[in-house]
Amino acid sequence: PEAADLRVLAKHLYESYLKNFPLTKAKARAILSGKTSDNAPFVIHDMKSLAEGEQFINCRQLPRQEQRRTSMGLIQSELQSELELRFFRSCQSRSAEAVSEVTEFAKSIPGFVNLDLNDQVTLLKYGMIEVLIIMMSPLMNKDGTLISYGQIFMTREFIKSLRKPFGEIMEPKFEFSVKFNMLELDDSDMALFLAVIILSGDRPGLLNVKPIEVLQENVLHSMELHLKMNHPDSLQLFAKVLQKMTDLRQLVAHHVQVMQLMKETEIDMCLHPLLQEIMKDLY
Amino acid sequence: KEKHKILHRLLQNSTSPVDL
Repeated sequence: PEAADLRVLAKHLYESYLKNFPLTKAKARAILSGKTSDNAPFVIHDMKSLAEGEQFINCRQLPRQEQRRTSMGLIQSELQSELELRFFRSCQSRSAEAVSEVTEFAKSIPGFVNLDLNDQVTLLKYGMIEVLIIMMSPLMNKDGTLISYGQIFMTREFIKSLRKPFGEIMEPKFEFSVKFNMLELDDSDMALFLAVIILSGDRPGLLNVKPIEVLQENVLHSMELHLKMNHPDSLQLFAKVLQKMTDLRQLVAHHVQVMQLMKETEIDMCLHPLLQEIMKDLY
Repeated sequence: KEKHKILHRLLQNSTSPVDL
């Protein structure tokens, strides 16, 4: 009966994952390998294709006037600089949306909403960037990443070429993702791993750690069983997945550093209020 | 609580807000 309960939990989290996240790993890998009936993604590999593809990027928060400013005869470098900033803002918009998706997913983890509300906030605040990095991995390969719900493929070289510190944000995530993708987790495994990350009892400032650890322990058992059944030939997969949590903490530290640098150097940039809440006093 | 206003709101709303 206990194993049955753990299987029910795995199924529940997988269903919630499918319900809350618009682009699954299965779909992303199909797009990346060209095995989908949908149109191939629009490829952004330089400033010209970014300018052309900008209309496809999910940017519903940008006011129209701002978009029109590009045609006002600015010199080339200013145009480019504005294009980069606009692109960065649309990334922020999508990230804020993803934060709300992750929050809904967290709320669906059995027992999560019964935790102290302040602890729920702390778990989301400290786990969010880690979760988003894991969710980004299936969209990436060594050459680039899908964005805008899989409609656009942006090359790694192009992202790297953006002016500092924009060009530095993604490179460590690519390095991580290429290795993480080698574990070949599927969407059902990912759902469990995300729940494990969210339920980390060692986040700074938690008021009541015990109930969080109890919940995490249960999801860990469920993940261990699920990985054994889902990947019978992959040795030590459970341990290998858990080891990735150490890399995630380093990635977050780097991310915070770059964002800090951006705050200092990019006077025109204002961070989305929800992302500000998450980044503020984070380590 | 004020510091994490939107997160609080997201946690307490039954559906994701559309104002993101």
